[in-house]
Amino acid sequence: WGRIALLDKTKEFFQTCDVEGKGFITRTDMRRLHRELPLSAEELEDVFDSLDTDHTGYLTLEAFTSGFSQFLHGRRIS
Amino acid sequence: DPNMKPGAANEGVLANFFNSLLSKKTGSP
Repeated sequence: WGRIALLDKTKEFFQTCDVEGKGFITRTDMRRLHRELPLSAEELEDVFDSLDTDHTGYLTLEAFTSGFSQFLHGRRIS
Repeated sequence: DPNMKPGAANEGVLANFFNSLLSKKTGSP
């Protein structure tokens, strides 16, 4: 996984959440994902809160990327 | 719980979320 591949993947995930292509993800968008992912709407809200570190109420691609890279570092992928 | 640290408590949920996205979207990372 190079940095470019990581960015591509992050964008892909972001677009999965941002189905309307708004450029940001809202709490509602996140809750909707429970149909596609094996997580409850409540868990997805927790995910949203964890990523929305500035408590703005929406997630930008940067916030999403930062959360994803932190997750990958936690997993220590080599 | 006001003493609960947000973020730290949600680490497992975040990992679950990203793992799900990874397995949903990628055949071979």
